[in-house]
Amino acid sequence: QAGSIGSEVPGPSWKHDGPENNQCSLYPFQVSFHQLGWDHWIIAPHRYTPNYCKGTCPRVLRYGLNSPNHAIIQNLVNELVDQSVPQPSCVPYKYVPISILLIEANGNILYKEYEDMIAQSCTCR
Amino acid sequence: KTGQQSSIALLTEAPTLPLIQELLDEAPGKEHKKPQVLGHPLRYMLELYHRSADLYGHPRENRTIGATMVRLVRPMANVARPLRGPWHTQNLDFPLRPNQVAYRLVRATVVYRHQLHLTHFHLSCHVEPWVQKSPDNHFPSSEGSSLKPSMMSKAWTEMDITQHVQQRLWNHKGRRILHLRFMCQQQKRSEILQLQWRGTSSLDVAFLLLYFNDTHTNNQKAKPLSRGLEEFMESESPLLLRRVR
Repeated sequence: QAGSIGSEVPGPSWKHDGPENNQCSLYPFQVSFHQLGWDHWIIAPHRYTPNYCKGTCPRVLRYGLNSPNHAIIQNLVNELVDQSVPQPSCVPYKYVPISILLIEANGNILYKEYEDMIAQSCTCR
Repeated sequence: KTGQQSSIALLTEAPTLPLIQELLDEAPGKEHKKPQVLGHPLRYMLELYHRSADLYGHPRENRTIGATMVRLVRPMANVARPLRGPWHTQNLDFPLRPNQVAYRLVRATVVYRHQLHLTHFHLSCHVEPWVQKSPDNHFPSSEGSSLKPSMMSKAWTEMDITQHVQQRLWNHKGRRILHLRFMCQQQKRSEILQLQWRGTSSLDVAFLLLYFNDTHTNNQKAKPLSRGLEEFMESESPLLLRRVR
């Protein structure tokens, strides 16, 4: 299994401008639960880093992108048959969970691990 | 601003997604004030959280929690009962929510004060399950083999009651309440102590911890493969027959 593109969060010098060629990549993004309007019941963590994927998908989907066969065919269809069929989109490939500590309405306290809450890498599909 | 005001409203527009359902079930409305939970219950859960996840909420790889969800249940407000013999007792009632299909109970423990300090008085305490007396009922005592408390700190003790909860309560339908009895003993009887004892609240002396594992996630991940494989294996006659019918 080859690693997917942008599997590592880029460093600070890179993060504001994005990759030079605007290629599909993972972007770090942080939000507070206050901004989401959930801080009245979530105790921890204070900040949530969901990240996001952005960028164009290349004409030739190389192996490292972890694209499924369908995406490769859709690219070919877009290029050779019908341009109204869109190119594959840049979307999250792998996710990791987040642990949350919250207070329920009745005063009980809940620790819970939510799956697929943080994007870790991106793919074109 | 828009996000703060309408995040719950947005969630209600997609109520069929499992995460959205859970958030709607568990998130109190913005109009509800955050319930005040202070003291040992909150400290215990914060410690459990920091042991299990880092500052950003990423679960630690070496976490030993053994569950994907832990619910701390506080007892219903209850005042101490009058003195009976050498024992000072309080009945602790823990309301249990209906079972969630996707979650399997893996462990239940009660955390309680084994030393209670009232002004000038020190009491030694323990907790035991309380069930209505009948000839068939067996009352496990804290000295029994299944209920061995373990010391957490100078004042708090944790005791495993998984077997008791699973056998006597977990599969019951309707409203379920776990009854425990908190019992304390002091060598010298004192009227002042009695007054202080009657003023203690059940909220300060014990709480219940329920550990669950999420079976839903595993099933969901397994589904596409098994369904695809099943359809492939059965693609000859059964599916065709059903379509014709």
